[in-house]
Amino acid sequence: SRDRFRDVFETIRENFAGDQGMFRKLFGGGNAEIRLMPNDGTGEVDWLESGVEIIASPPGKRPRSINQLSGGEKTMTAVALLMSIFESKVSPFCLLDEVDAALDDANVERFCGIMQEFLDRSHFIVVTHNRRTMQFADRLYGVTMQERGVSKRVSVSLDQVGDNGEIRATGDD
Amino acid sequence: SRDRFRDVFETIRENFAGDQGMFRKLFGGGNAEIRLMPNDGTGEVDWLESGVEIIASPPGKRPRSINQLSGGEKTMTAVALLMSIFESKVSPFCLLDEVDAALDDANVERFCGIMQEFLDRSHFIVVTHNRRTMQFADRLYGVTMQERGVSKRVSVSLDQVGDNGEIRATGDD
Amino acid sequence: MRLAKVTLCGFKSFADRTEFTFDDAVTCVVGPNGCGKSNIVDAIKWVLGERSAKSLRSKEMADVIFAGSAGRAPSGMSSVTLTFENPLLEKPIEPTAEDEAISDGSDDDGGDSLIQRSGLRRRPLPIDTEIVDVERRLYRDGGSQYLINNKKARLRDIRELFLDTGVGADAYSIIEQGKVDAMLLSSPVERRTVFEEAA
Amino acid sequence: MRLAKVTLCGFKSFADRTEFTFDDAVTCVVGPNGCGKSNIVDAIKWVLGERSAKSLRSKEMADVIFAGSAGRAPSGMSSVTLTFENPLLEKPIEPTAEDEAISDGSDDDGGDSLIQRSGLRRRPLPIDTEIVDVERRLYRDGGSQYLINNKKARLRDIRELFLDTGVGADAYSIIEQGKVDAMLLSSPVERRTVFEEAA
Ligand SMILES: Nc1ncnc2c1ncn2[C@@H]1O[C@H](COP(=O)(O)OP(=O)(O)OP(=O)(O)O)[C@@H](O)[C@H]1O
Ligand SMILES: Nc1ncnc2c1ncn2[C@@H]1O[C@H](COP(=O)(O)OP(=O)(O)OP(=O)(O)O)[C@@H](O)[C@H]1O
Ligand SMILES: [Mg+2]
Ligand SMILES: [Mg+2]
Repeated sequence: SRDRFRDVFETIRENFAGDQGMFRKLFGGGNAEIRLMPNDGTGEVDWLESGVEIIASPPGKRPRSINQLSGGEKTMTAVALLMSIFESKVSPFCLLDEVDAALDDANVERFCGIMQEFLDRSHFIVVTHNRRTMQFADRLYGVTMQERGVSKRVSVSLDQVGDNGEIRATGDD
Repeated sequence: SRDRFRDVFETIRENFAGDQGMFRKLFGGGNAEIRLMPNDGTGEVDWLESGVEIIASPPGKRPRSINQLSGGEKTMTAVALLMSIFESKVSPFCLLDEVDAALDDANVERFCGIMQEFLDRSHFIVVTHNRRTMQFADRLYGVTMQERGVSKRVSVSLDQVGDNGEIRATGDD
Repeated sequence: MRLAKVTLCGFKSFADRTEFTFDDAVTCVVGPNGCGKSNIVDAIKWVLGERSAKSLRSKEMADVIFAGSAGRAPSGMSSVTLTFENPLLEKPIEPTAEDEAISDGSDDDGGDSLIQRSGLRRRPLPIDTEIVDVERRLYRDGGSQYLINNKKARLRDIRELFLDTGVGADAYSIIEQGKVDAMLLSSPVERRTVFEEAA
Repeated sequence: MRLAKVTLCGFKSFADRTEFTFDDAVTCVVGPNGCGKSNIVDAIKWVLGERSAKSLRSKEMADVIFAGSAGRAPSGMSSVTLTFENPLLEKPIEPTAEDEAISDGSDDDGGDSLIQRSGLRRRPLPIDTEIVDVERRLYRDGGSQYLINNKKARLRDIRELFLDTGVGADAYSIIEQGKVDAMLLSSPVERRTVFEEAA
C-alpha cells in the first residue's frame, strides 16, 4: 500500500504541477508544487504518514502558501487539484455545488474549459447561479418553490433564467 | 455591565426578530427568534454567561436552526443580524467583502434595499462581483494588475464592467 | 457505468416524487435561494451511505424526511433512488485479489449476495443487470432500509458494490456548497486522505 | 465622523502609493480575481491594530510588506493611513465616567497624550483637529510604528481614540470575504461576544 500511495501521489503531482498540468491550464501559466512534508524529527519523508503541502504561484507572482492566495485563486487551485485527481482516477460522475461562486468571467471560462476535457470519460452535475456556466451546460433543470416549502422541478431554457439564477417564466414539466 | 448587556440584547433582538425587524424585511415575511440558552444544570438564563441561539423560519417554512438553512438563506439571516446590531450602535463605516456571492437577484435587491436605510447614518464600502450591487453604488473603483503582481486603482464606470467583475476598457486615473 | 437518474420522494423539501435524469454530459441545476438545489446533493450523498446527519446539514437523521410546510402534512417516509447504467463491457475484467478476498467473506452470512465478485466481471458494477437501482429509505418510526434492484441490502453491500469506482458519500467527486476550498485548507495530514482515497 | 480616505504604500500587492477616497454613501470596489481587492480590507484592519498575521491571511507580519513581483524589487516598508473627518459637534458631549477613568490613567507615563478624554468633547473623536490621520508602518528590519496626526503613538492610543465608536480591527462592521456566515455558525458562546461588543 506504500508503493501504491507513492505511485498515485506521483501521478497526481504530475497532473497538477507538471508543465502541461491542471494548475498551469487553469491559471494560464504560473507554477505549482505538491510535496510531502518531511518529519520534524528525522527530516525524512515518510510515505505512509507525512502530510501534503501545496505551494502555488499564479503567473507573475511569487510562490505563496495556499492561505495567501485570493478567494478566486484558492477556488481555481482547488479545482485544479480536483481535476488532477480525477485524471488519475475518473469517477462516473462529478457533482459540484456553486463551485464558481467566487470566480470572475475569465476564470469561469477556464473552469468550463477544464470540464470540457473530461466529457468523454464522465459527466458533470453542476449547481450554479452563474449565467456563463449555464450556457456551457447541455441541459438545465430549474428547481422552484411555487408552493411554499415544497420543491418542484421545472424545465428551463437559458433565456428564462435571470442574471443570477432566477427562473422567470416557468415552463411546466 | 449585566444590565447593559441585557438592554443591548433586548434592543438587538427587537431589531432582528420584531414585526418590523430586519429578518422580516430581508425575507419579505417569515419569523425569527434570538434567545439566550438556559444553563444545562439550572435551566436558568444567565445574563453574563449564557450563549445565544438563533431560530429562523423563512416565509412558509417551519422554524429551523441556522444550520438547516440554504446557503443564500444563511447569508440573508447573517446580514439581518448585522444590520440589527448596526441599528443599535451604528459605526461610521461598514466594510463588506463579497457578502453577496451566494445571493440570487431577488435577494441582492433586498440586500441593497437594507443598505439604503442606513445611508443617512453611515457609509458602505462593498467589494463585489455582482452587477446589481454595482448599480446600487454611487461610485466604483476598479483594482487591476496591469503590471503583473502590482495592484493599481483605476476609475471605472458601470458600462466598463463585465458580467462578473471584469474591467473591460480601463479609464486611466 | 453512468449515473442515469436520481429519484427523490419525501426527502427534505421534495415532498412529491421528483426525478432528475442525467442523459447529457453537463447538466446544470438552477433556481432561487432556498428552493432545494443543495438538497439534491444531500440526497445523492445520503443514498450512497452517508451516516452523519451533520454533514447533511441536519440535527438528526429524521430531519431528512419532509417535515411539512404551510400547506402540507409531514411525510411518513423519505426515499431516494440512484439509477446507474451498467452495460456489458467490451472485454470482461479479471477479478483482482481484493475481489476474491471480499467474495470469500460475504458468503459467510448466507445472504444470497446480489453482488458477484468472483469470476469474470462482464459489467462495470459486479451485478449482472443492465440497470442498477440503489435505494435508501427512512421511516418516521426510525426504521431504515437499503435496497439494490428492489432487494433488501445492507450498507456493506452498497460499499462493496461501488468499491474502487470513485463513487461514495464522501468521495472527492462530490463538492458541497461552500466547500470547494476545503480540500486545500485542511491540514496537511487531512489533505493526505484525499490522495489515499484516489489510490 | 466619517472615514474619508485610505492610503496604502508598500502594503501587500500595493507597491505604489494608492489612495481610495470615500466621499459617497456607497463605494464599490470591483476587479478580476487576485488583483488586490481584499488586500484593501486587510489594510484597514491592520492599521486599526490587528495583531494576528493569520487573520491577515499571512504567515507572519512581515508578509504584509510588498514582497516584489516579476518586475519589481521588494519594498522596504509598508504603510497604511486612514483619514477621518472630525468636524465640530453641534452640541459638545459631557465626558462619561469611563472617559474620566482613562484620562486619569494615561497621564501617568508622561506622554503628551494626543487624546483629550477629560473635559467637554467638541468633536466625535477626542482630538481637537478637523482631520485625524491614523497611520501604521512596518519596516523590513522589524521596526514598527503607529502615528496619529503624524505624531508617534502606541496601539493603546489607537484603541483609546476609537473607544465606543464601533471602529476596530475585529469590529462587527468589517465582514471579510467568505466570513459572512461566521457570525451565525460560531458556537452560541462565541455569538455572544458580538452582542457584548455592541454593548
Ligand atoms: N426535512 C425537510 N422538510 C422540508 N423542508 C426542508 C427539510 N430540510 C430542509 N428543508 C428546506 O430546504 C431548504 C434548503 O434548501 P437548499 O439548501 O437545497 O436550497 P438551495 O436551493 O441550495 O439554495 P441556495 O441557492 O441558497 O444555496 C431550507 O429552506 C429548508 O427549510
Ligand atoms: N506582501 C505581498 N506582496 C505582493 N503581493 C502580495 C503580498 N501579499 C499578498 N499578495 C498578493 O495579493 C493577491 C491577493 O489579492 P486579494 O486577495 O486582494 O485578491 P482579490 O482582488 O480579493 O481577489 P478575489 O476576487 O479572488 O477575492 C495574491 O495573489 C497575492 O499574491
Ligand atoms: Mg445551495
Ligand atoms: Mg477577495
